[in-house]
Amino acid sequence: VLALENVVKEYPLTPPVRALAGVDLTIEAGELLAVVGPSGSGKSTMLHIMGTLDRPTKGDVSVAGYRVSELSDAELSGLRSRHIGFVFQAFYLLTGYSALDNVADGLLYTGVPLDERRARASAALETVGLSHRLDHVATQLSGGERQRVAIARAIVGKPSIVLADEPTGNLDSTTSSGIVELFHELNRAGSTIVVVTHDPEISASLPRIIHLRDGLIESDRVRELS
Amino acid sequence: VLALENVVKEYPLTPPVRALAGVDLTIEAGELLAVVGPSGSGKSTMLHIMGTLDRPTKGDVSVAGYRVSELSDAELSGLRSRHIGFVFQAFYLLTGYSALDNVADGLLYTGVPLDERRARASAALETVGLSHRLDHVATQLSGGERQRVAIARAIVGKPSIVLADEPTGNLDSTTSSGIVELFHELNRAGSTIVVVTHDPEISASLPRIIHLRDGLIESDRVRELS
Ligand SMILES: Nc1ncnc2c1ncn2[C@@H]1O[C@H](COP(=O)(O)OP(=O)(O)OP(=O)(O)O)[C@@H](O)[C@H]1O
Ligand SMILES: Nc1ncnc2c1ncn2[C@@H]1O[C@H](COP(=O)(O)OP(=O)(O)OP(=O)(O)O)[C@@H](O)[C@H]1O
Ligand SMILES: [Mg+2]
Ligand SMILES: [Mg+2]
Repeated sequence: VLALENVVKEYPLTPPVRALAGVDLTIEAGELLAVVGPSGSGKSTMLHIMGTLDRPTKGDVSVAGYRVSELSDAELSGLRSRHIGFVFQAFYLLTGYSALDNVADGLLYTGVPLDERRARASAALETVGLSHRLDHVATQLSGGERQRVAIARAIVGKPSIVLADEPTGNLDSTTSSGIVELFHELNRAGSTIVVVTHDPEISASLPRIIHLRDGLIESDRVRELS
Repeated sequence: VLALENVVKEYPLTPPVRALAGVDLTIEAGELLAVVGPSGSGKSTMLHIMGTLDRPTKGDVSVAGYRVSELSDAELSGLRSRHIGFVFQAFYLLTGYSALDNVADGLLYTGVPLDERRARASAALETVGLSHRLDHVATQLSGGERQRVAIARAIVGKPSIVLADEPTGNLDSTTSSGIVELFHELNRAGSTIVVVTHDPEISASLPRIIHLRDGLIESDRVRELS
């Protein structure tokens, strides 16, 4: 359902920066996996390309059966709203809006009326432990609360693909475990989930782990978990 | 060198939110300690009040021998630039500026000329492993690279007090250990260092640990470390 073939991403600085130096990766529908690697190794870049938020310099990308290079920006935007939930490393919440409306915004493309979107948003915020913060605007939330709003927004539409970029970096271990459990639940319900993470507890608990280093996949291992 | 006496911080929402519900804390010059607790428990709020970036609703704050309530905003600003280095949970880098100029900005108050500030900024960025990214602007840096720029900016002036709000949330464990080692070095050189962290490896390695829960200090323990 996600495939990268010889993907290169280069930025034209002096000297040029090769954020990805030739990545090959195939992910089947329904998988649950971790992406790990040092700071600056290309994880966010790879996740953005997988989520069609960025185009590679070279190589091919396929998402949900489509060859990304053959789609226009408008078609990619439609593909994303229907299939992909993205949790950004920097959250990107709408600053003037409440937690509830930030998450309801994740359903704008569905054509569902506002009060139904808010009802679903409220349910999503409950799953991340934020029922007591629905009406706080982004500036009235702690760092970990904002992170959880970003997670709720990404999953409220129950997308078939969830791409999460370091979703627990601002969370204590108890709250983190709740998020990992949420990802397991979504995966059991059929979603394909890719989690970029620096937390060894998380990567140790997922059935497949991809190690990135200097823009290349260093290892890609599936394991038996009891 | 830092004292909070019966500090309360309340936000006038409906119902009101008590981010801090009566905190008593004394930190001696030269200490190195961790502040831990669940997401939303008041850690950032407490750190901001300790750093004079916010005023309490009730209670007294003393920093570097001064009673904060007796200083004007201008005097507090002077106190901060002379004594305090603050690493923000959300980094707050200057977006159009390079890593080098972001860190050099941390020395603006010193009256030191630009090329000397840049030389010191370059040295500070080297200690956080970013010599290869000096001229990248904030948008050309990974999440963990931006976090390290924020750390370098906080410490470049060798402040006597370092307040770090979750400084390793976006870093892999190797890079994190480098940051912890940096804090130990600054502490050996005399700085007082308070680290808010969700990383149990970090809190376990510091000689004092304060647990916050629901805006109150639940425990405050000093331990013998070999
Ligand atoms: N401006 C505000 N108005 C209302 N409530 C606020 C405001 N700022 C923070 N809060 C609330 O105060 C509580 C404490 O916030 P704080 O940022 O100190 O938490 P924290 O311990 O740093 O959490 P995290 O680990 O998630 O960063 C949170 O529950 C938050 O929702
Ligand atoms: N617009 C850009 N121009 C130039 N270089 C960039 C740009 N964006 C990212 N980079 C560089 O590409 C490399 C990979 O960035 P990326 O954000 O993918 O890293 P990461 O693995 O997610 O790191 P982290 O764990 O710190 O979040 C980094 O070294 C970064 O400096
Ligand atoms: Mg990243
Ligand atoms: Mg915080």
